[in-house]
Amino acid sequence: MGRVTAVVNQKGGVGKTTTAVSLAGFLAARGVPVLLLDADPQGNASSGLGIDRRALSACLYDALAGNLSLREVIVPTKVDGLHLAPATLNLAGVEVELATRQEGPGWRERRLSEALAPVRGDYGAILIDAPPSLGLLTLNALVAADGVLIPVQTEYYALEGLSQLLNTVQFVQRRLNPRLDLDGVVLTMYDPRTNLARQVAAEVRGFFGARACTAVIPRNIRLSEAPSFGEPVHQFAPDSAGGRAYGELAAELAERLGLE
Amino acid sequence: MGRVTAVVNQKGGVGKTTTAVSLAGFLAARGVPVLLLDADPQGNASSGLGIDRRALSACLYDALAGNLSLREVIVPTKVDGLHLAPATLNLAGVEVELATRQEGPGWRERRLSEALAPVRGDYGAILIDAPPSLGLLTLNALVAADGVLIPVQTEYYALEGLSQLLNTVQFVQRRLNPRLDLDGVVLTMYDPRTNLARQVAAEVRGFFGARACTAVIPRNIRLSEAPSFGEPVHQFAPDSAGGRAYGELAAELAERLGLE
Ligand SMILES: Nc1ncnc2c1ncn2[C@@H]1O[C@H](COP(=O)(O)OP(=O)(O)OP(=O)(O)O)[C@@H](O)[C@H]1O
Ligand SMILES: Nc1ncnc2c1ncn2[C@@H]1O[C@H](COP(=O)(O)OP(=O)(O)OP(=O)(O)O)[C@@H](O)[C@H]1O
Ligand SMILES: [Mg+2]
Ligand SMILES: [Mg+2]
Repeated sequence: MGRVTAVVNQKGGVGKTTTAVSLAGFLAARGVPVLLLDADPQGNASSGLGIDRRALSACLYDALAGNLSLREVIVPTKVDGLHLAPATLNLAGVEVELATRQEGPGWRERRLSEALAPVRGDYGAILIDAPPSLGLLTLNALVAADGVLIPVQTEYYALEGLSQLLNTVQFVQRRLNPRLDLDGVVLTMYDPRTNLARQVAAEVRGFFGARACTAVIPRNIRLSEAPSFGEPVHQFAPDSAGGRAYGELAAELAERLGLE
Repeated sequence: MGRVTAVVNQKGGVGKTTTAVSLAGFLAARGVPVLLLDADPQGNASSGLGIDRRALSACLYDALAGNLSLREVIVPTKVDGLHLAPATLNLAGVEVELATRQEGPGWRERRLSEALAPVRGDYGAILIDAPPSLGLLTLNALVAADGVLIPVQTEYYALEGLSQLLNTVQFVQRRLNPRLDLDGVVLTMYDPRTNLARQVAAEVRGFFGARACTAVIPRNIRLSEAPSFGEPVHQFAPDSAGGRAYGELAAELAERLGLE
């Protein structure tokens, strides 16, 4: 059964998409069958994998709204063993679409979990890239997930939002998904030359202890260049500092979470 | 009458808050009475100005929900001439709160514009820091605004979202706020040493022409350190590369928009 990991942080630009796409690539390269769900209407994970969103006739929206099964939405990517449920702009309409349905409490938050159930057995790992908010799409990701991976940019503003995020995770654990675990907190865009980055890293490690991933992702230009070539970093620049760090993170999580 | 500028981009982490807070500081230092509205539930603009959000008894949410007038929510800051309507976590609840009210079309999107009307005359410039989404809070900012300022990080993913953002601006101009203008597009976190940054900058200038601001904001550690001291950059590090660039931007916009 594929383990589902949601990559979540409402703070914008902290490396959620870069982490989801990079991990998906490295896990697929290790032979793990991977499904990546692009749950962000911006669709960065989709374009980061070279998918032309204008050419798509269906996306994750259709599976959440119940128009299609998730299997009908899933597309292959340039990476062997890595499948994607892409996002288009339609996805931005899902909150309004689901809000109009008269259903019981928790129904809207479970759409993704329900859509995912028939395909979970086809994959070893399922990753969800969430948008920068704690709205319905992110709640769907947390309800569908076995664990949450939190990228934390080593910046002052990024620390601020963590308690709000943890409160939301606890709310979901209590009310909607008791099995939700914290898979890890990964430091991103780390520049060891700056005091600020070292201070934030120390605070995160102090607060999260063993749940702070050993692998730390440095700021590295190759990571921001890769999406313009539509390739994950394990293909675009595996030996770059950014590539090696995500390779280490993939190995660390595969072992800790038993992803095969 | 204070000109209202909304700082908007649904892409996360592109420098919306840093731009709103830095501009607000420099404009106040030039003698323009400034009001900054923190319309992001993350509340980064509030903490970037040294406000302890836990100590607040009211915030922008109360003005949008109609519990208080905006005047009752506004607080002074450490900067002379700079006032703030702060955000707390309550603000995340505004979409649900307003959605439950049975009102006509466009009513929800005009809450901020209506709340702002009685105080607009007290300020020379009013800036709105928007969250990383195109949801109700951002729509409120666009409906209340005379112009929109778009920070664009010089990265691949940041280019992707621009057409979606411009579509939303056009929608608002046609249906909700015909006076909404494009005040400018400002390049942020620019590192001239990288090809990617130069390519993105060239594309943005090619597309926006004269509306691309002359001032370009470089990547500069002082800008990310300033919020941890609760000070805008004109106080924290006015002579830094980031400080000087935002000073130039403030001068350019004050002249172009006639902010006094
Ligand atoms: N370690 C890194 N080094 C350098 N650049 C990075 C790194 N990680 C991500 N980036 C770049 O920084 C920007 C933000 O990263 P990304 O888009 O992955 O964040 P996000 O959290 O998914 O953003 P959003 O909140 O908009 O979804 C992107 O342009 C990306 O290419
Ligand atoms: N020019 C710059 N140089 C270096 N760091 C910067 C610069 N501008 C912003 N930052 C830092 O980058 C991060 C993102 O900036 P900021 O929070 O202002 O973006 P935002 O668009 O408001 O994010 P969000 O989408 O979460 O609201 C912050 O930690 C900020 O301190
Ligand atoms: Mg993203
Ligand atoms: Mg912000």
